[in-house]
Amino acid sequence: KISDYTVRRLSVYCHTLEELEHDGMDVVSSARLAKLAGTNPAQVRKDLSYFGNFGKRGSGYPVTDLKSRIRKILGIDHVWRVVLVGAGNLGSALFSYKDFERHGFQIVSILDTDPKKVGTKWDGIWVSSFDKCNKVVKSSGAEVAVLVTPAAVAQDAVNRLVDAGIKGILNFAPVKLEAPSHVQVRNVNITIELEGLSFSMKDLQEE
Amino acid sequence: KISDYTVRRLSVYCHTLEELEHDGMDVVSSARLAKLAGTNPAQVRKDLSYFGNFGKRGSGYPVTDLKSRIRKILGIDHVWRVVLVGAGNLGSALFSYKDFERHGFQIVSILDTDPKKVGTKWDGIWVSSFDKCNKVVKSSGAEVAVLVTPAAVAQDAVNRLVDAGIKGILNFAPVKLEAPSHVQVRNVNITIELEGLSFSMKDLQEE
Ligand SMILES: NC(=O)c1ccc[n+]([C@@H]2O[C@H](COP(=O)([O-])OP(=O)(O)OC[C@H]3O[C@@H](n4cnc5c(N)ncnc54)[C@H](O)[C@@H]3O)[C@@H](O)[C@H]2O)c1
Ligand SMILES: NC(=O)c1ccc[n+]([C@@H]2O[C@H](COP(=O)([O-])OP(=O)(O)OC[C@H]3O[C@@H](n4cnc5c(N)ncnc54)[C@H](O)[C@@H]3O)[C@@H](O)[C@H]2O)c1
Repeated sequence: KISDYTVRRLSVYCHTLEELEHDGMDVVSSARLAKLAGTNPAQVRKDLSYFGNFGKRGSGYPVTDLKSRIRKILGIDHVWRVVLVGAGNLGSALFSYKDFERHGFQIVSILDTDPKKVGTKWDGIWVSSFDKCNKVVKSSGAEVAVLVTPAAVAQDAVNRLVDAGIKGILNFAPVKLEAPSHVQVRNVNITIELEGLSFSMKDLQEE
Repeated sequence: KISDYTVRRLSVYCHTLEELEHDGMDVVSSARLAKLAGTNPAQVRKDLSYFGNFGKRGSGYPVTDLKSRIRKILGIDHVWRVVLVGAGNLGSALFSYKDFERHGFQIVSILDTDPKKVGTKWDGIWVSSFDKCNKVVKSSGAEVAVLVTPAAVAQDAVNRLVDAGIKGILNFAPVKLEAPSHVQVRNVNITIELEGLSFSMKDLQEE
């Protein structure tokens, strides 16, 4: 089984290759790709070896080709239709973040329980009542949910989303969620990013 | 140099140990810690070996002791004073997220340029004008900045924050930032979390 840490590196390689492609680079060495991605060349070669032969033969990786192959490995060569559950602060920020769409994630519906929000329109998409979860998920064709509700209602929301046919949930609510084995739940905690920053700042202070 | 991926695993070990401690566990095996953290026992032992001897001697790790040692390694045994730069949607969501304070990150000041926001108070903390960046950073003792401004103004904000003495920046704006070598900039991209979810969902579809 491929660990989540390996998958995260693949994402970083992919984003790095996009930037190199944007800068007009045709070929990149594993050494350069590793340095830009914060790892080492042996790790790059090992990560890629799980997925086949990316033949370097001493001349480096073709940037566009490697990017496309990693996108396929990550499953982002497919456009995932996303339902945003919770139209609050975090929901608003994620809704208007353009990078999602560039990587194959399109928000197609929004759900909330607040009567002041339900019935408003965000950039052409209605904010629907969570009561209509089943109908909205099915009619919008959503496969993935981004869950940005308060923790207290998150498990109930997950149960309703699973019943409606959602297959994957990106959860921000600070609570452990239960879901059947055929549904993938991935938890996000921004605190981990601050801890990474703390580590690198502490290093600096000690030098 | 310790890679960012290793540091991220340390964070996950730390959060896992907090949950075990909360559940009343005194000791945990490297096998169980690895499984809960999404990695393998050899990786746990290797990650910890960079930082000294965490002597398992076949009886497992003492939960509270290992947690405290990892907190010290991450530098979160110290309370980091944080200035929030940008009082918009993402800023609001991060401001009210209680998990930051539980891991040693306290938001002590808020900066924005919008006259409708400047002068308001969030939970006892004034939203100050970014024009007063230098004065506010110094008087609030902020060491770290969380940057949630539009991309177009982010580099200027970084320059002003560095002049004010900020040593670390957690950047959410989708732009590459330049900073002197004594200032740590860490970029966050939630898209990577969605890509991780995509990978695990794709796996499922192919089984
Ligand atoms: N994981 C992280 O790093 C991180 C960071 C910040 C915030 N959070 C969490 O994200 C969540 C959202 O934060 P926020 O600042 O946007 O909160 P918010 O209060 O601004 O928004 C929550 C929204 O959920 C809606 N809601 C309530 N019950 C609902 C239900 N049953 N179904 C659908 N929608 C419902 C509310 O009406 C509101 O619009 C919180 O749980 C918060 O703790 C996580
Ligand atoms: N990295 C990610 O995963 C991710 C996810 C969502 C949003 N974002 C990014 O985060 C940023 C904030 O998003 P948002 O939805 O909160 O936007 P927003 O428009 O709601 O908030 C931006 C805030 O910044 C303030 N501002 C503008 N110029 C400023 C300056 N010079 N100094 C201080 N404050 C200033 C605005 O007045 C506003 O209050 C954007 O750059 C967005 O692209 C990143």
